[in-house]
Amino acid sequence: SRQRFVETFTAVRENFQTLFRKLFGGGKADILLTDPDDVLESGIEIVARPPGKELRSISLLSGGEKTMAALAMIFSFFRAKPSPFCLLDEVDAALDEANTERYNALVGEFIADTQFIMISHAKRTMSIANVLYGVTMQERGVSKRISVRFEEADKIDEVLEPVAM
Amino acid sequence: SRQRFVETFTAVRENFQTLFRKLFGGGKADILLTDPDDVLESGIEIVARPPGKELRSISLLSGGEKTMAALAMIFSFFRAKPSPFCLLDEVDAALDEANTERYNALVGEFIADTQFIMISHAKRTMSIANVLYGVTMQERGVSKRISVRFEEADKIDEVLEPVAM
Amino acid sequence: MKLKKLIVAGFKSFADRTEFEFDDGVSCIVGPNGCGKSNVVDAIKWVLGEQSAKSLRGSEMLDVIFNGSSARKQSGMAMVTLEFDNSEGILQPTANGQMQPSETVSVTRRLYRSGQSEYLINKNPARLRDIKEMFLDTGMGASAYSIIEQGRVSQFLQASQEERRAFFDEAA
Amino acid sequence: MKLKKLIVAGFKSFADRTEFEFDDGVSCIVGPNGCGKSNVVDAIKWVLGEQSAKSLRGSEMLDVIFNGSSARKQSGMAMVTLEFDNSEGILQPTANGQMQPSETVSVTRRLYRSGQSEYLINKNPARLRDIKEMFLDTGMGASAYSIIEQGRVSQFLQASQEERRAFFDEAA
Ligand SMILES: Nc1ncnc2c1ncn2[C@@H]1O[C@H](COP(=O)(O)OP(=O)(O)OP(=O)(O)O)[C@@H](O)[C@H]1O
Ligand SMILES: Nc1ncnc2c1ncn2[C@@H]1O[C@H](COP(=O)(O)OP(=O)(O)OP(=O)(O)O)[C@@H](O)[C@H]1O
Ligand SMILES: [Mg+2]
Ligand SMILES: [Mg+2]
Repeated sequence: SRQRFVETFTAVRENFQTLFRKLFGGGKADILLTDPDDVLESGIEIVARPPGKELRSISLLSGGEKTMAALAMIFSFFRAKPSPFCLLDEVDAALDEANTERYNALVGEFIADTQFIMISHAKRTMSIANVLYGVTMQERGVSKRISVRFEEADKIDEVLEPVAM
Repeated sequence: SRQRFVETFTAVRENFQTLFRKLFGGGKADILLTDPDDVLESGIEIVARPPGKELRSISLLSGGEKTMAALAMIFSFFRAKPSPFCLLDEVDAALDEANTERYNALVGEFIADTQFIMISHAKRTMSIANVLYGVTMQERGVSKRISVRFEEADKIDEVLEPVAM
Repeated sequence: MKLKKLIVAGFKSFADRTEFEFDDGVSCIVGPNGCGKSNVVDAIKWVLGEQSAKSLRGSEMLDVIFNGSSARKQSGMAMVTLEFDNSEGILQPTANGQMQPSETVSVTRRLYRSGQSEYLINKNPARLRDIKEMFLDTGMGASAYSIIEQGRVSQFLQASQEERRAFFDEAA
Repeated sequence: MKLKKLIVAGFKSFADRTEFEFDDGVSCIVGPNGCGKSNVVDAIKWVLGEQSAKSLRGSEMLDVIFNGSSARKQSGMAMVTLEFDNSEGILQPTANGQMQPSETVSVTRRLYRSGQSEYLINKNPARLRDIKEMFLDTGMGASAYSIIEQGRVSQFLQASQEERRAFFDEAA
């Protein structure tokens, strides 16, 4: 219904303005209805300006900047409509160390109400987990779960390396 | 012309069969004409079977396996039709340490005839470079090149971290 | 309504029955390329009722059944069970049209090579729509943003203005 | 036919004139997110004659001109120069219809805010087609596989069978 869409849109929009600034350490972002007079059919435009930079189309953002803006969007939905759990598969692939840390810090703000299951190759992301699940193929072609201790996370690839070829 | 296409296709195909096995440490892969009777219009199918696994559609491959198969393809073209230079922008984003090493080793086989310029966040990939170029924004919004020593590559993010926000 | 336990057997690369027990907070699944981490995400999507084989990286739904390795024969069936902590009573499972409140709710899905499917809620036979209805209004139905698959994080940014609209509508 | 030097000025985030000197072997460009690494790739594509703004992540070609920061005004022009080591004589630059063999070949492209474009080969005015023709048959024309942009490595795998065919045709 029109009412419900407007409520959701307004909530997500406010969250996005805030969470973008949190993930980028400043700057400005917004989502806009391309056709405010036709709410039920309107498309949605995204504008984003990292701190210190001028406003330009989001296509020009770097790979890491696009990921951070997208994460701000995803978590804005979460804050508007909490979900009991969240699965994030290698969302940090394009992020440098500093941005990985900011993304990890943001996750920390949501764990009260949401259970997170992440997949990552990044040691930094592994370090915020309460528990690590190792998945490996000791027998080729067959997956197996093994327990992994945090101290092993640093050499996780040797610990979990599949059977030598 | 038909002749030229068939020659290129045959060369790329042979290279792909070899390079796939090199990057995966075994297994089997091939490229096929979907319509061998209509060479000039035929589409191209790819089949790939990592070592120890059964043959199934390439869509089921993991993110890292898809990257490795794609790299085998790209380098197969290179070997068939050498290019004087090659720019690779974060092609290792989805790779674990072991696969990053195999990809780096493969690059090593091509440097005699090809000049490589890579962009990467991976320390391992940085370590195979003859020279590192740092790009940073000491002034916000303005890119600048700075010299980076290999010993600094480990803490590259602190060395090149843009101006604090 | 947290996840308590995931059990996979014969699902994709998990030829053998494998259990994951999940706690509160943040869990991280780690391991080398191609070892099965994203297949765990596929298993959760599948048991919650995913009907698109493409969305599970396959070309047909039978692709989710373990189809063998160089040392193993293929499985005859794929099975996934997901157990939820329902101590807050958010989920209201029904069996035979009757409400059956329970502290733990488990959902099971099976697919046989024959193409035959089975669904269970708390060990009772159910239909796919019972599972979908049970999760409606729990915030989980719109998995559009609670499950972010590998390579898809920037999807919302790259989508067209109309596609983003559809995303909102689904979430609203 | 190796790259010797890249000079960018007013191109995307490179407001100031910046030089990169390239050696044989492997060079690696490193730095934090959003600092300009992929913009270097865009600069090389652009000076070699890229005509699609979309392929440079822009919506129009004027998007490649530095358009200011919080502390700087925008540039009036984008300029990129790429110098090649031509000691093997592979490139055959022409000026005014005349062959001009040279040990080093430099290609320059400029774009002004007015929309006006300029191209130079070895400091002589040239047309875009002169640049493209000079690179034909050097193995560089088909940059389809000699330049792999961020996020595009699996493109060949994910393309349709017909799209892959086009890729081959371009390379053949
Ligand atoms: N039906 C099936 N039977 C057996 N193996 C399968 C089946 N479907 C997929 N696989 C295998 O599962 C593997 C992919 O696993 P997955 O995508 O979970 O890897 P991953 O751990 O996420 O790796 P990455 O880090 O590269 O993303 C592939 O090698 C694929 O061949
Ligand atoms: N015309 C322009 N004027 C000024 N800045 C621009 C212009 N076009 C693009 N930019 C900026 O350049 C930055 C992107 O740079 P680039 O894509 O090279 O980053 P990167 O170093 O590759 O980062 P990542 O590691 O995240 O991929 C963006 O912040 C973008 O706003
Ligand atoms: Mg994966
Ligand atoms: Mg980049």
